[in-house]
Amino acid sequence: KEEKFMEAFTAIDGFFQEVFEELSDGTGSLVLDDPEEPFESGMTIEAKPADKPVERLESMSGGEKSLTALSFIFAIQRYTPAPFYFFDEVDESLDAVNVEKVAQMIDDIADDTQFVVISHRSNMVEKADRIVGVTMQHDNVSRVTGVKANDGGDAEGAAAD
Amino acid sequence: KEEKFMEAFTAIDGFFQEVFEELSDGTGSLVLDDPEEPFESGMTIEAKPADKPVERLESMSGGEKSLTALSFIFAIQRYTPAPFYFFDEVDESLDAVNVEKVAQMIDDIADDTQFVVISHRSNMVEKADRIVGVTMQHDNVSRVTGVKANDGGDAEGAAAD
Amino acid sequence: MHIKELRLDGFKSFGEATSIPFYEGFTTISGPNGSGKSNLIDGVLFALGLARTRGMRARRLPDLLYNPPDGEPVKEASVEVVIDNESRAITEEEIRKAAGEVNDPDEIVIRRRIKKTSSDYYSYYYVDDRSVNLSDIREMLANAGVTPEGYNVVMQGDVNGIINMGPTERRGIIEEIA
Amino acid sequence: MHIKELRLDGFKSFGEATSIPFYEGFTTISGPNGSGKSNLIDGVLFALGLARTRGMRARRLPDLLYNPPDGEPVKEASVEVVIDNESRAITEEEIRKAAGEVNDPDEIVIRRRIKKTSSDYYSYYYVDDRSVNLSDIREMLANAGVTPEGYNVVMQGDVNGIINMGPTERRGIIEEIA
Ligand SMILES: Nc1ncnc2c1ncn2[C@@H]1O[C@H](COP(=O)(O)OP(=O)(O)OP(=O)(O)O)[C@@H](O)[C@H]1O
Ligand SMILES: Nc1ncnc2c1ncn2[C@@H]1O[C@H](COP(=O)(O)OP(=O)(O)OP(=O)(O)O)[C@@H](O)[C@H]1O
Ligand SMILES: [Mg+2]
Ligand SMILES: [Mg+2]
Repeated sequence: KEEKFMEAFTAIDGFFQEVFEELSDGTGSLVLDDPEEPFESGMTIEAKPADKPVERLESMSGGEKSLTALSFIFAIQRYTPAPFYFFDEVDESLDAVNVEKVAQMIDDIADDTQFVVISHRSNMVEKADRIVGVTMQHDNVSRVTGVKANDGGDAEGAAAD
Repeated sequence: KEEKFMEAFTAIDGFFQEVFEELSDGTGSLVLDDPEEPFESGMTIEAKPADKPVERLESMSGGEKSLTALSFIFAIQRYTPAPFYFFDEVDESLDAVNVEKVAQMIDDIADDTQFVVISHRSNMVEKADRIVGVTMQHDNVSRVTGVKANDGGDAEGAAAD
Repeated sequence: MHIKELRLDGFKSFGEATSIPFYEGFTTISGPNGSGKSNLIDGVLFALGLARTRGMRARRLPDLLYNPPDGEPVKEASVEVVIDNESRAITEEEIRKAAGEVNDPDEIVIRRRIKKTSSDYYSYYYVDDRSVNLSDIREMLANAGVTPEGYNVVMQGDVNGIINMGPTERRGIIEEIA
Repeated sequence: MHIKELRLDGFKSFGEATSIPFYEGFTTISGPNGSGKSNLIDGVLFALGLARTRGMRARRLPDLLYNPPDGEPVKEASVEVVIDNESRAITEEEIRKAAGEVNDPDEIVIRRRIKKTSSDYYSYYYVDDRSVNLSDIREMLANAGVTPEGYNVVMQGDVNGIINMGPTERRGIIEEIA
């Protein structure tokens, strides 16, 4: 059982390092508190953004924490690929440059996988091939307003900034 | 002691109803779980957005929760006014229209109070009279790049979206 | 394999039967706070058996039934996920195992329905209109790489969840996948 | 009354002495993730005695000293808040009570400094360069409406905190203000 865990851990850690390097300008890795007894202790994430000392997840800035946790999620997805992905507002704490990087990574994954992302951030919404609008009508009924093909022009995402 | 509490509670609830009505198209109020024994129980918030049934804070959408919690904070500020306010990324879950409403309320308060807001959302950043940019230099040293007077034109907020 | 259509009727804020086409590639969903975007995701989780009720932000199954501002909640809610299976990510064998027969292996319709009677609430599951168990659906999807622990559906708040969880719980995420 | 200048030296990511002017009205601060925006807020909380160390996301006071990527943390950090007091939100009497004398009642400089010696860490507080106690600063500011429980400084995560806290804790917020 411990073998199976270490196998998954090592693989996911490997993917994490790749993803994190792509999304931030730094290096990072998953860290077992006690590699000898993984089931007796926990796992944290350490990251070294470019030109900064190593930091544990707990002491990063709000957006750095989000980017690190998202990288962990992408790593899990690389380990157990699925035919479709749904993301609900994962970019809330990110600055615009980081939103762009995450949007680009999703766009690449979406070349051969279906990826659906809910977002309020304009450069995420406008990166998509298609944009679905949702509004609430007066009788408390949700309405889906058109699935608009997005050619990078004026997008459906009028509600995003 | 209970009297002092009920006095503050009633006043803050009054302000909450005003603020919430201004920010959402609905009505809301603070609710004591047990008005007879306020110190034995807790307080929740109920809100009725326009055309929707009454909802407790716990069952609202992500952005509705944020808007409600922010309204509570504004109500507290109206009860105990201060000479300056600092807000650090309070608009993360809000859609662009709600960011605009909150920005407008802050702008009004700032007519006679100092209000400093950290944000990644462009319509919040650009509502201000002045924009301060912060960047990280190569030696892990923060640098404040210019306090730019904002006439609604191309703003310092290049890092916001 | 990809989802090509999502149909919701009476589910949470989808009081009117709504059919939404989905395509391969990158789609974004946007709209005002409280409009129903996360409810859409809840619909997918509901139909594919990927979440507990609490994960769909409903205290109990009945909370998933559309409740109009004035009047009574509806008695029935259903969500249908139409899967494009041309890639055969789910084999004909697996379809037969779940549904008992193979209708059209290029397309698989998974449907879940809750219904309120005078005394209770019932949950029904269908694959290509044939009545099945939740476990049949989960098994069929797991073979195509769709599982609750795989993080292919990341809900609002999950990123913060990973940030705020204790190290033991975080290690548990990998444990579940292994 | 408003803050007219903030000076940080050796505090968290402000390794170089930095002076930032502030004005009345509405100011926004923007910049990349991890650039130091929240650290600025921490500086204000630090200088005005408005937070516990944990509130400034430092496990212990020493974590507030600027730590370069290669090399040793600095031995000293200070943050200065220059307050425009033309409105006399703080009376001359209150300045005298805190600082022992009144320098220029139109302007009040509050400064806090931590210093590491070979054996320990020391915290120093000043009003107009006169050595004072933390309680002197808090009392002087409380009269002008600046208190830790007044929510005039809302930190990153506070909004989520209010959303996620139990009803008892939420009632406690009002209790503290009353
Ligand atoms: N059973 C139900 N019947 C009717 N309406 C419901 C039901 N369950 C939830 N809702 C409504 O759905 C709304 C929330 O929808 P949802 O969480 O999908 O919003 P959202 O678009 O994700 O918003 P946000 O951008 O703030 O996250 C709530 O306002 C609530 O009133
Ligand atoms: N004592 C210290 N010495 C040097 N750098 C520090 C120190 N304490 C914190 N930092 C750095 O400050 C950075 C965090 O700054 P801060 O939290 O202010 O970012 P931010 O601009 O608010 O970002 P976000 O937009 O993500 O919230 C961290 O990357 C950390 O490396
Ligand atoms: Mg949502
Ligand atoms: Mg921050």
